[in-house]
Amino acid sequence: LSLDKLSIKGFKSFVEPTDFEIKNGLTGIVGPNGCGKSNIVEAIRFGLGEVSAKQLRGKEIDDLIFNGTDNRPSWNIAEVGLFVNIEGNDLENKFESKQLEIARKIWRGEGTNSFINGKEVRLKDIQLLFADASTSARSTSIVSQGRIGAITQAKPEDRKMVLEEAA
Amino acid sequence: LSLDKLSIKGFKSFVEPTDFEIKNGLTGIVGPNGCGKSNIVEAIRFGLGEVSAKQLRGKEIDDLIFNGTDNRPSWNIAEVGLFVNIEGNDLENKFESKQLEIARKIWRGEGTNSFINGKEVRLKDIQLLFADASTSARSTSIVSQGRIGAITQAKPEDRKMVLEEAA
Amino acid sequence: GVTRLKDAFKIVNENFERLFTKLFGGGKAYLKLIQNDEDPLNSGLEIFASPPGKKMQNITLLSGGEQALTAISLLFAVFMANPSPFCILDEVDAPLDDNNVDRFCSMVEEISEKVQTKFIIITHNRMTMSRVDRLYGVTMPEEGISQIVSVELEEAVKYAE
Amino acid sequence: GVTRLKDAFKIVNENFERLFTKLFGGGKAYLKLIQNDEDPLNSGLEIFASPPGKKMQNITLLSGGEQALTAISLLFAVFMANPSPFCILDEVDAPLDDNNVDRFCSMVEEISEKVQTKFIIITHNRMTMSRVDRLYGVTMPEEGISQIVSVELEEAVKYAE
Ligand SMILES: Nc1ncnc2c1ncn2[C@@H]1O[C@H](COP(=O)(O)OP(=O)(O)OP(=O)(O)O)[C@@H](O)[C@H]1O
Ligand SMILES: Nc1ncnc2c1ncn2[C@@H]1O[C@H](COP(=O)(O)OP(=O)(O)OP(=O)(O)O)[C@@H](O)[C@H]1O
Ligand SMILES: [Mg+2]
Ligand SMILES: [Mg+2]
Repeated sequence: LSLDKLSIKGFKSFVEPTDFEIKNGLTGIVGPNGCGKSNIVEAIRFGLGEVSAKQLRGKEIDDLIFNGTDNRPSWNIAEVGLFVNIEGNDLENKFESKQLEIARKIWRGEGTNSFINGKEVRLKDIQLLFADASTSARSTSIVSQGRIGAITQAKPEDRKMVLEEAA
Repeated sequence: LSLDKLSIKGFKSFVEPTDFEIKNGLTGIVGPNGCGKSNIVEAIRFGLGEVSAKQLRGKEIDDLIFNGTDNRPSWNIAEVGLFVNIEGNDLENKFESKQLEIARKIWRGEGTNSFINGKEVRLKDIQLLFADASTSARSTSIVSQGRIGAITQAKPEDRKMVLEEAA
Repeated sequence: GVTRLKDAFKIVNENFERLFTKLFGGGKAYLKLIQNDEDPLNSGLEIFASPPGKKMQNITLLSGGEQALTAISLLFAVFMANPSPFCILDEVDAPLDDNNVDRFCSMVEEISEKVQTKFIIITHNRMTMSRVDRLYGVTMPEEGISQIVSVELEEAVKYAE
Repeated sequence: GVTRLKDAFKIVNENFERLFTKLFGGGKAYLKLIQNDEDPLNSGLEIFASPPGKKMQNITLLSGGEQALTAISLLFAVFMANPSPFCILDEVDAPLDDNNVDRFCSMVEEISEKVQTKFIIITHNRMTMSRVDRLYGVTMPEEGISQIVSVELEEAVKYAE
């Protein structure tokens, strides 16, 4: 399984449709304070099935929808798409396709819905898809800003999930 | 009131007697990771009357005493001294002196004791001395490493102490 | 009790609005005192902030650098209300980009000229190192044993990020 | 249940010891599984670490940079036990000095060669910017609206600290 592309529209500060190719090797992201770098990480987490707005720095899920600026009105829909290559993976037989397009949408005041290759599914289906491949939204392989010290500062019993991920 | 000098001996990684002059204007402190920069800030906090080892990254107060290295044995005493100039301050009449030497010692397994100008006093006396001058050990004018975001991430009711300091 | 707190709030809030706009080069911010009517002394403090061009939102949505800059504005707002003889900042510039480090340094320089305060600034940032009056390096000539030595800028930038 | 956890612990601990010594250029570290006898699946994980030349102490006494480096060792120890197809790191190099940033980058390069993993690294650090395969800049040509553009190194270092 490999993550090939992220597409965002109306998610936090990314109001214009934006595609972000994820290539092999090391990709660096730079930019001034507040330009939207961490928002990209949160869009990926959201696409992987994150349910809690708090984990994405919001108070409620609508906080993730573009909220407007001095010159633009706020939006009512946010969309995140993840293009995943499953060639050679057991999932290829299950979905009879080499690629999956995972999509999640947020409708202001009405909640979210989820899609795999255009077909509406439960959010749980997306979460299960990624849980098997040890790439869940809360995997230790995604370290949010300021959270690197969390593992060493946590209590011993809270660190156990680290092992479960390795198992 | 002005803080003129810090002297440390046997406190954390400062095993050799060390004097640090605190001059007017802006003083920068630099150095590689783990060399002892933040330990200096904690020595100052300890001198101002900090009681909790946890606030100084220790589990217990003895964690603040030099614990040895591969080549040196651990020590049993830690000493921190703060040289304070009180010329022209109401304290000058009270202590009949232009300068105060505040000292605190930690004796491994036996606790701490406190001194002002060589005379043993209660820890409370040191804490009161600095509380009046809005320079207490937990004053917002000392920002420990990684704590700058604490004020914005705290709950509203926890931020109230900020106002008390300004009053 | 309560009047003192209200007076302090007024001064801190005025300072905060001014210092925020200065540090961000625009935008606006303010504080709100949430009074608990049963127990007025137990009120809370809400922070509202919007960087230039952005909508006023919950401060948890601000970026890491924006949160640090907002916190620094509040810290200095309190400080200017009741200046302490010293101010110690341990790597508060770590999350900031160059533009914001520049504005942060300018503010510290300005405050230090206004009030007779001694600043101690621990930093890994080259720009901040070049803006202080003197530099001390902490080294470990013997592993595990700290020593403080005075250093020049050329030497200090070795420890920069 | 329990055997799986024990096997995972063994691999992660071996990785952790090796990666810690590599990242710190010496020293030693290990993990301890604290078993809760009534409920074996609910055990905890203790971390012991000592940088080169220093005594083994409680990890809360480590410095900001040393804690970050210890955490990165643990993170990669888990990662190597069960590699994920991607790894996203948001400014984990912020507390590190130049020597440690260099060792961090070398480790990421090595891991990325060994396993087919895509790394996304958000950074303000010039050295890290110079060690990645490609750079993207996020900008706000209109205030409050983000855009992603591909950038060269000379352009990227403008955003460095
Ligand atoms: N729902 C939303 N609508 C519009 N803008 C939003 C929304 N949520 C967050 N933002 C904006 O996104 C910005 C934060 O972006 P982000 O945290 O990604 O910055 P960053 O590039 O990581 O910066 P830093 O280098 O400081 O960490 C904030 O300024 C905030 O105003
Ligand atoms: N009681 C003690 N005895 C000996 N050494 C100690 C003691 N307590 C802490 N130390 C050592 O002090 C070091 C931490 O120092 P400090 O936190 O001041 O580093 P720093 O210069 O701030 O580094 P950074 O740039 O990473 O923040 C640790 O490596 C730790 O081993
Ligand atoms: Mg960020
Ligand atoms: Mg430090």
